[in-house]
Amino acid sequence: MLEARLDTANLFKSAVDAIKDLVQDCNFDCNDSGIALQAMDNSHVALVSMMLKAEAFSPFRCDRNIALGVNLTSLTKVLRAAGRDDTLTLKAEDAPDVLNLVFEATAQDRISEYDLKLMDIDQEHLGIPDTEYAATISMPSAEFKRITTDLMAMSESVTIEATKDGVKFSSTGDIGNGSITLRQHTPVDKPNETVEIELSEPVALTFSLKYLTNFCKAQPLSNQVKLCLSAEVPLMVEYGLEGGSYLRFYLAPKIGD
Amino acid sequence: GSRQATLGKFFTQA
Repeated sequence: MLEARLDTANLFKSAVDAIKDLVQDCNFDCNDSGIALQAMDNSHVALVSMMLKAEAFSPFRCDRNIALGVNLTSLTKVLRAAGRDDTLTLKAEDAPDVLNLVFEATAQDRISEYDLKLMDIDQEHLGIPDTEYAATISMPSAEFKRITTDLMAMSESVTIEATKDGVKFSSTGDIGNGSITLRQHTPVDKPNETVEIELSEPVALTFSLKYLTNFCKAQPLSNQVKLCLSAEVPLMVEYGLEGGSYLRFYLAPKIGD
Repeated sequence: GSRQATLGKFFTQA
């Protein structure tokens, strides 16, 4: 059986919130190392890969592999009943029909309990090759959100260009064009505002802004976001969570004719 | 013009 308790429901609420508009039905794959999820959007252009390691929970118990087939819209309805600071416990039997969720507000001695019906989901699982990326950019997640939102007003797509001088986001549309350039920036007193560019070779790729703005719904999960790029491979956008847990998005590039 | 690639082109089915 699975039993996994989080000190605050916040993490799980925010993670589900971040992916629910991209993927609808998906399996939460539980085993002794934690709870993982991999799902593609309907158009097979974007992929979500989430890993909540066992260490993120206290306690965490899962004796065998359990796949929880969940409709995220339904899960969102249940999670709406959880206070952000409630403790959240997920429980399931070995061959479960339901996922049991318990929210506890210890200060109020209030316990709420829900059973969410599960479904059988036959999901394609993709092997993601280990990639040595040409450029890895770490930047404030709020800044990335602002850039994608601002450029969305100009165009459907953005070209991300990483060079030794910095990273440039540029868009060209019907009304004109726009760009934002960030240079490496490491303020000692404000680590959350750090912009770091690791570059083995310059790279420029074009992506759909519709998907990138969608990924930015994960912004509340982490102050920093990591963008990993290599020529002609999918972009990886990573929101790192405590203890090595993460929420990653992969996005296939737009390719010139 | 550019066209949107899909992930199947890059990732293999596990």
